[in-house]
Amino acid sequence: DYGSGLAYSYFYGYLNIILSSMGSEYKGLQHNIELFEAREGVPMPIKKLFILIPASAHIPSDLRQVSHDWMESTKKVVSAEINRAGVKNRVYSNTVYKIHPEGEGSGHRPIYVVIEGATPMLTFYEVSQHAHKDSDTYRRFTKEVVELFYKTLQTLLNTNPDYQDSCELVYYEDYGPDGKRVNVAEIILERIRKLL
Amino acid sequence: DYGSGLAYSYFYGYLNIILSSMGSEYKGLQHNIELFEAREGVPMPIKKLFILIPASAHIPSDLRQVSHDWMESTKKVVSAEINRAGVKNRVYSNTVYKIHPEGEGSGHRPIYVVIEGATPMLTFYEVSQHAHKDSDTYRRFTKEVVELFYKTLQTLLNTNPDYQDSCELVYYEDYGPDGKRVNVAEIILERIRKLL
Ligand SMILES: Nc1nc(=O)c2ncn([C@@H]3O[C@@H]4COP(=O)(O)O[C@H]5[C@@H](O)[C@H](n6cnc7c(N)ncnc76)O[C@@H]5COP(=O)(O)O[C@@H]3[C@@H]4O)c2[nH]1
Repeated sequence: DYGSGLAYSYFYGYLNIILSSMGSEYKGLQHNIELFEAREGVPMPIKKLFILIPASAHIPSDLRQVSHDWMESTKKVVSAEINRAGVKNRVYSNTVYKIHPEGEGSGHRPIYVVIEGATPMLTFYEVSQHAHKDSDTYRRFTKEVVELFYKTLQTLLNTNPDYQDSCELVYYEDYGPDGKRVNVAEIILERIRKLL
Repeated sequence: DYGSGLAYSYFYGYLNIILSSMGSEYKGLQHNIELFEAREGVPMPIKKLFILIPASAHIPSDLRQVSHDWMESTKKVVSAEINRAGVKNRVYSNTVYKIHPEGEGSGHRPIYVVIEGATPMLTFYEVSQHAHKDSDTYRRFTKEVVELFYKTLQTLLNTNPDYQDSCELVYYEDYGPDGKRVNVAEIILERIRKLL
């Protein structure tokens, strides 16, 4: 229930704002991706927002940290600037990451994607780490909350025709069967191959 | 429960970021208010963030709309710019409003405050307005959710010594006993008088 509530507020309080062209003078994320690709002259094979949803709910501040250094941030794109609940010109931006398949210096041509973590999950993780009357419950049910967030968000995107092809949700386990941290860049590249 | 969950995520995912001096090069909201007062030469008698929590959960995009035109937005202050869950340099800003006591042209000297609506409430309101399996329940329990949000948030602020005097929560009924819309500017001025 808490997981689905977070998905609703993420969908209506964020995705609904940045994906559509209601972002005031900004025509929304998809438009921005096309402009970025043209202006910067870089390949952006999948023009969707990749949203990372790790089972642990923990996302670092820079995604490079979970990519074995295959990924680095480049520039930001402003997807919307709107008046929201009295805050004037609230800025909503996204980051374009450059991915070096097999790592920098491997000789593979880099590709560019707009990718970020699902912030409500990080906030939930932080809430569960602090001491308050519900934190034990939050920590014990982290996996369930994340799963329900993911499933609810997927349903919301699928049942909204405008957004059906705008986001790629990437749910993943933080550790592989070998007990090592997964490489998020590798997961993204695999997803891109499936989509092409 | 949903109301208290929203309060926790608002506290850890937003207030904790803008109120403290962890806002990267920005020293946080209180510092910003002092700078603004000095630089703009305007009176800011209460150097706290006023957070509106209307019982209906509905907050307009511009607070002028609920102030009988006593209030108008002036400039924004950037309280933090941090890397969050992979989004680099995510901007958190607040708006300084100018209040004309008794309305513009009344001859009273205007005062300036940083004020905004509690965004999770607006997002909750929007979620409850859309058709999905839980929306009837959301609409029916709006008042309870808002009350629990308010009480939980007040407790979080009171039990955190760094933030005790940083925010002024303003919970109010949207309509007065005369059935007319309340004037939020009047409510704020009344609160300021109590604090001085
Ligand atoms: N007034 C205000 N100004 C802000 O800059 C701001 N940023 C967050 N919040 C509120 O704090 C709480 C925690 O935020 P979190 O980032 O975990 O969830 C956010 C986050 O996952 C996503 N989101 C919103 N704005 C952005 C953004 N600019 N970039 C990325 N994600 C965003 O959508 C969720 C709901 O947003 P809001 O419904 O606007 O209210 C949030 C929320 O209640 C804000 N409130």
